[in-house]
Amino acid sequence: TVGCVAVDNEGNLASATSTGGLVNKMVGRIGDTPIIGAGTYANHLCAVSATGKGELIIRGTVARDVAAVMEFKGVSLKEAAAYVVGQVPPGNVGLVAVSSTGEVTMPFNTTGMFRACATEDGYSEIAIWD
Amino acid sequence: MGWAIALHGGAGDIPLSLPSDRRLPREAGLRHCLDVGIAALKAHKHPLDVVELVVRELENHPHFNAGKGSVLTTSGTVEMEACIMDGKTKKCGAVSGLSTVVNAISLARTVMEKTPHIYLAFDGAEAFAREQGLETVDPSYFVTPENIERLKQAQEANRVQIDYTQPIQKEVKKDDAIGDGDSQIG
Repeated sequence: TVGCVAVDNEGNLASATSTGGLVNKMVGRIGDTPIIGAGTYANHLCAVSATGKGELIIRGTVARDVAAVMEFKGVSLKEAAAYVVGQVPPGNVGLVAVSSTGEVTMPFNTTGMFRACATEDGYSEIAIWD
Repeated sequence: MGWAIALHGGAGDIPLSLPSDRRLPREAGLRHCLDVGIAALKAHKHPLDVVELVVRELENHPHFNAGKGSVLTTSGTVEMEACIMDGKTKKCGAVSGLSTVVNAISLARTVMEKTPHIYLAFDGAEAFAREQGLETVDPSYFVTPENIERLKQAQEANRVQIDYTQPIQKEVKKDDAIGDGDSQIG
């Protein structure tokens, strides 16, 4: 799975995710990527793209939950994403997310996740493991 | 407040011993895609354009599980999926079951912008892609030798695998013992 989230200087947010799915998946299987609120979501608070075991991401409504936790608990993007990823059984999910204020987070509970990010203040990161 | 971008190329059981011939192309791909996204944001492109542009680049990179390099179904076919969403309007588009569309993410955006619907799948999605003039190719374009091997190993173990999965040690032959970051057996 691949994905990207972005926010501009005006706080406009967008999320995109694309995938081939699981190796040896049944023909006709739908994963989390195209399910709004599971593998992909964006609203006025944040944009989220997830990766991992689709069935668990769908059950966890992972991407929407990040936005909901921000909205209803009033916490930061980083706290919300960490909480949601922590609710999924270990070894099954990762996500990238940005907030309308330019906050970035890339939590995962797998061994690694191929990921990269950058912000306007000059910070950038390319990483695989913790 | 300023612009920000984040992207991923999949998660899983990626061993710390990942060989450089498998790690470096992926890191280079991430760096390239990040640069593409940064340039687009600096050029004041809308985030919808930015994420579509970046995901297209990732889809075209054969080392990631999307577009060219997509993993295979039990039948040895590709069935690609994609989704795009705009935060301000909550407009979104999604597609599933694609086997010939080069960039699934662009079809998802076309669904968002040119239909009254959110989600198209399989034959209907393929027909819509042709109607809209999106680039299509023979399904063999998406299939890599590595993914044929991964499917074979997954079927031998009767397992499905996420993007990166270490081999099951008890079922690994001695010659296969070095983790390479790709799904091997499950």
